[in-house]
Amino acid sequence: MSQQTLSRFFTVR
Amino acid sequence: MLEGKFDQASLLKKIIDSIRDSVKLCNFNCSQNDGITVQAIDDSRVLLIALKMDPGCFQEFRCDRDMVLGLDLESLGKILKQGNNEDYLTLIAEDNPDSLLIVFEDKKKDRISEFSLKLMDIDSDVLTIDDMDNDCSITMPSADFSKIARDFKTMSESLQIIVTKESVKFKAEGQIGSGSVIFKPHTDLDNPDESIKIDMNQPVNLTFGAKYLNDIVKASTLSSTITIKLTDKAPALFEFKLPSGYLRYYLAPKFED
Repeated sequence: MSQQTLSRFFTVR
Repeated sequence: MLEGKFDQASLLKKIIDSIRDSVKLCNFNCSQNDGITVQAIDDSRVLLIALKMDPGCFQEFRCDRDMVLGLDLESLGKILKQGNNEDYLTLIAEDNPDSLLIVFEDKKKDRISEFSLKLMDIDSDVLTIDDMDNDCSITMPSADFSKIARDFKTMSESLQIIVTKESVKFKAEGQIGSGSVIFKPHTDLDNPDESIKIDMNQPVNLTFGAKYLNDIVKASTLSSTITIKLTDKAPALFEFKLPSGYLRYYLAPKFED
């Protein structure tokens, strides 16, 4: 199991 | 000019206590219609905090023009400790401010305390969060969820949340062994906040870092219930309602790449 980061799911404005 | 007066200093104290272990610096965005909103991401970029203090959170609120207050939450926390929980707390900022004035007023005595907090220029990314279709939504007493997050952290670095139509199961596996707690939906008519509601479109089985969940449940002081929205292989949303507005945490899951 590896911890995902939010950048993978949300786009940076 | 910004002037926001809380009926109880404890509300802002609890909010800051709920987020300052996750993020140190953040921008408070102030506007007449939305009140004060904050979006901040922790250094590891795993946890995102979205705070919305609507004007209804305040006894009085005015904000003549939109402004951004860059705050060091550790410093703000130090100042908030100086006031009593029941005091009125007023945030005051001039247009283009370089400091934030924080005023406590004791309701019984004629005592007024004033503090000035230096503001900072904080350059932060803003993430766009689309409205997500969730596979599951759970509403449960925040104290119950808080106990699970705290207790299971002593056993494992991860907490698994497994939702079916009939139940929500929290499960931890660690070196010493494993454990699980199962909740079934129920409605408590006498104490609605004690109810457990599970809405499920699809079953989910997600794993989250126990450390982050422990930071999230610090907000349990703000609301007696928590709503958890889960979607397979996507960040979870943990929401605590404020008197008007919300404190939301988006937490990225763990999974095999």
